Amino acid sequence: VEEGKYHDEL
Amino acid sequence: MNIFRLAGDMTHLLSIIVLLLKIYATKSCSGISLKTQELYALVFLARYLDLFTDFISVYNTIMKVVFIASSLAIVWCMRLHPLVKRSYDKELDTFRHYFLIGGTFVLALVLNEKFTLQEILWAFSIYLEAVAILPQLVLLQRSGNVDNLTGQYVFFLGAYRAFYILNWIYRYLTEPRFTRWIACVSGIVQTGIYADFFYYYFISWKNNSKLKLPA
Repeated sequence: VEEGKYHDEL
Repeated sequence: MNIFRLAGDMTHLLSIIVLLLKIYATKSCSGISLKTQELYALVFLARYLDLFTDFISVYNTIMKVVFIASSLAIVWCMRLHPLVKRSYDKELDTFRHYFLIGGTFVLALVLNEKFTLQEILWAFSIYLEAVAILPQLVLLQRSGNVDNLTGQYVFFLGAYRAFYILNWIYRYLTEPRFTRWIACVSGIVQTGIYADFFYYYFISWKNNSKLKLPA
């Protein structure tokens, strides 16, 4: 799991 | 981004527009559960804290701000607007929503992707969203008849997470290493809770009659 942009959904 | 998630986001946005339209046009919030609205505001505030820490895209940022602002505006309207607050069905909106907040927060402490404040709050927002509609469904059942705009609001709100399920299936099939159990399972639970309401909504639409829920 890469950091930062993991939760890219609303 | 894919067509399913876009459809989901737009349906979600539409549900909020329908709700704001109802309140603005009728100067009334009768039939709307303040508790559900407060839970949704809490969901957005907990989930979108990453506005301060991460940048995903312009679309993502704008939508987050819109959701936070609109959910807080609805709560403000129902609590403080001189005309609107008079029509709030306080005696019917009795669901013990603090149990939902407590229970889902404990679940988030136990079941999260990483034991950090941001991830706990994210998981909390996912679990809380799955059950946030419960006070509204209880209120609908108690008040009996559902006016068009309230019915449409709940319908669009339920449909949006159903679109997200399609989105997750699509992403699972097209992206390497796409596994988001927390969001997917919660999303299925969330959509499932709406299914009962959808049934009565569909029956009343089919019979072209006003929506009536069983007592």
